[in-house]
Amino acid sequence: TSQEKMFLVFTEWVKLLQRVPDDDIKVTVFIRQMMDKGVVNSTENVIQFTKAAIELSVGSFKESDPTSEVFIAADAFSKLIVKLLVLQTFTDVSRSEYLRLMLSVITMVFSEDQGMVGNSFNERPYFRLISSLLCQWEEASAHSFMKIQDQQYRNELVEFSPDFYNIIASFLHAFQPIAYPGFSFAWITLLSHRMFLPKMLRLPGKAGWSKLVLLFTDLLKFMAQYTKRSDVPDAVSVVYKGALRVFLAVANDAPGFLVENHYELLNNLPPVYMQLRNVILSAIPKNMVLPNPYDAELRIGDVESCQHVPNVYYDPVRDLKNLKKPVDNYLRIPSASLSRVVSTSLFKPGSQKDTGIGYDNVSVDTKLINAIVLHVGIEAALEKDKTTATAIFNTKSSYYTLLASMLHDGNTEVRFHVVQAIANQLRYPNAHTHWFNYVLNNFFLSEDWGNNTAEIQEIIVRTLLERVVTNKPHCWGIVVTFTELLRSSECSIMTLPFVKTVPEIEHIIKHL
Amino acid sequence: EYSAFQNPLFRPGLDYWLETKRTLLQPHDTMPAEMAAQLESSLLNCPDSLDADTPKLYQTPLSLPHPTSIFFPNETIRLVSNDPVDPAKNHQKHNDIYSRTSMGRIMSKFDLDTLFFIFYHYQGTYEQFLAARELTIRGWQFNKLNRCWFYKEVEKLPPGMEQTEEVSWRYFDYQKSWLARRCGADFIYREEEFERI
Amino acid sequence: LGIDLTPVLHSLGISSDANGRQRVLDTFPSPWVETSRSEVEPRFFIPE
Repeated sequence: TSQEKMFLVFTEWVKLLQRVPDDDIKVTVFIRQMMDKGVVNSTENVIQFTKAAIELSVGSFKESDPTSEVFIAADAFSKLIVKLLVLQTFTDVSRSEYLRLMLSVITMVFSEDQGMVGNSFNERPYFRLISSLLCQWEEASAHSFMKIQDQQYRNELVEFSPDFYNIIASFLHAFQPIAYPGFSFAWITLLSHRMFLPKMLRLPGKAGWSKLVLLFTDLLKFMAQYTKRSDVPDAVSVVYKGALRVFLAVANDAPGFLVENHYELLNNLPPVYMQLRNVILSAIPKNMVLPNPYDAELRIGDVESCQHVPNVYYDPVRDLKNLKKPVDNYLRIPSASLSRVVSTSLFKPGSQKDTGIGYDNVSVDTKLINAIVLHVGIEAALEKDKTTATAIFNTKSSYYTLLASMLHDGNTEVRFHVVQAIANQLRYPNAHTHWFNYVLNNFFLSEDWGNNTAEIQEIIVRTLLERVVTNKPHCWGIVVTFTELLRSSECSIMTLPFVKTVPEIEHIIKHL
Repeated sequence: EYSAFQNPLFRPGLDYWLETKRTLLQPHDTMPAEMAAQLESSLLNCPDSLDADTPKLYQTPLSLPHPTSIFFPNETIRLVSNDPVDPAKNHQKHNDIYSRTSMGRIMSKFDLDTLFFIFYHYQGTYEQFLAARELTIRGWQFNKLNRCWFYKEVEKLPPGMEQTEEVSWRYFDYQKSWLARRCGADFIYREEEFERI
Repeated sequence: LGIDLTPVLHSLGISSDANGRQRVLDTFPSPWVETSRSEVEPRFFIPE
């Protein structure tokens, strides 16, 4: 049958690669013959051949003696994919479509293998295929495809390389743990693969960042979905440990990625993972030196880098949806009716799962609150650059009063999430941290809350406290703000009722 | 109506693929037993660093694998020592990604002879790359034309001489004597002949 | 409350002093310590 012919061709390929180095002319001749003899000259044949190759690669893994080289066929297959991408000229289909076609066929075989009930699915051969594909592509593309003589050809391949990584990323997005639980651990290992993650972080023009954020949010969503306050399945806690190490490595190698994408990442991170949240929010731009946040002489306004507006990669205004106009109109010309529109839109029908400290679900739209708060902060910082600092550092400014009205008109839950959203912006010294520090300090000391004052103060103290009692790292902006509150002469935290009624809290505050 | 759905080659994989989209659109609120079992099996089969290593399909039989005692570790030795950063090691390659790998560390302990052996006998391998990196760190330069490694010797002259230092060049003769030899007086250093590693 | 991250950073080869900051992702063996039992060959390039 034609399938058996495909099996035969692939088997010959595997044997050849074990006998000659892959830059041997015989390898190129083999590919040439595959093209001339019609093995891969039509979509139908490419599908058939790819199906045969992946089935043989997985089959040989399952049948091999575990101590032998179980991945030879998978490695040969990944080498073949790279050779077909590099050696062929693409006219009627593009390289991207060709790669997508082969990966789609692999996806079908993979989905059946993974999805069949009672199947002894093993993720390793599929992992190895993609891992080797990444390694072989790295080798082929090193130094802008230096090994390719033809200049025009090299340019074509150099231009295709970012697409290669983004196509791999989009298939990884399809293979995410919620969709393919049997592939979860292989998936996390591929996401953090040394030939993938550093590449996606450093593609020119941040060309890999969108897909990378998508993959990280897939991981966080999986953890969020299956983390309950009451119990966390062992496998999920192992996933968490892996995620923590990967985020620490990213914070070390490419802090800018976390600095610019904190908004989207936090939108999907369950707040119960307090330390991981702090890791993401504590990322600081490379080579930035932080002034000591405990320094009593420190005046946040004097810190030079507080003049700089941090770059936010994904603009939260896109998440405001139909609230964009009311919010922007209010910022321009404040009015009670507009602020009421905002305050009444914060609730979500039914309750959403959101595992936090002390709660399992929320009835407010936390993503919308995060978006409004950060958007107001971004607009405030722009306003300051356009006009003066007093335009935003005053409690009569529309930026301040909009957030204050959300607290004033909101219920306890709304207040809690608004303060959390503000606290998420208290990071390294930058214009947002500076302004939100001002906002939170004034919220704490404000007289305008009436009999909600105690509750709002308690929420502020709780939000800051839970972020500093967690093991390090702690966010510079959180520490500075909390230190200022602790030292505040206008209102001694120690005298507040909610501190005195809980001895442990009183003890911690006194210690701090 | 998509042609893929009519294509028998995509069956039954397509159905399973669609099934995964369902769980994406409506994730299970609590993890069903079957999913927990899949997650467990994924944890058990979790790929390790050997699975993630670079594929080696064709190994040139450099040195026939001589029998070693079964007690020898069959994985590379892990030189995990966090010795403080040696201030003398200020070569910019001392901060590159290879400087903390065991292989990188082991190479820094080899003498020139061994590095030259690895460089000329392990063509195209990671070991050859590391040997070249170590030779570069030690000040040697690779000439692309005659494929020899050269070393510039700068000798401080005692004060009072008209020159303060005397420069002489040596090269490693890998073809005949397998020794470092002094270059003839006619040797002229041309930068473009040397590889920028 | 999270955990003391010092051993985790140590296992990643991340030195706490900022200036010693060396990239770790290029030689990242695996997300877990338990599955990082051998080093992995990083990318490298050999000129023609």
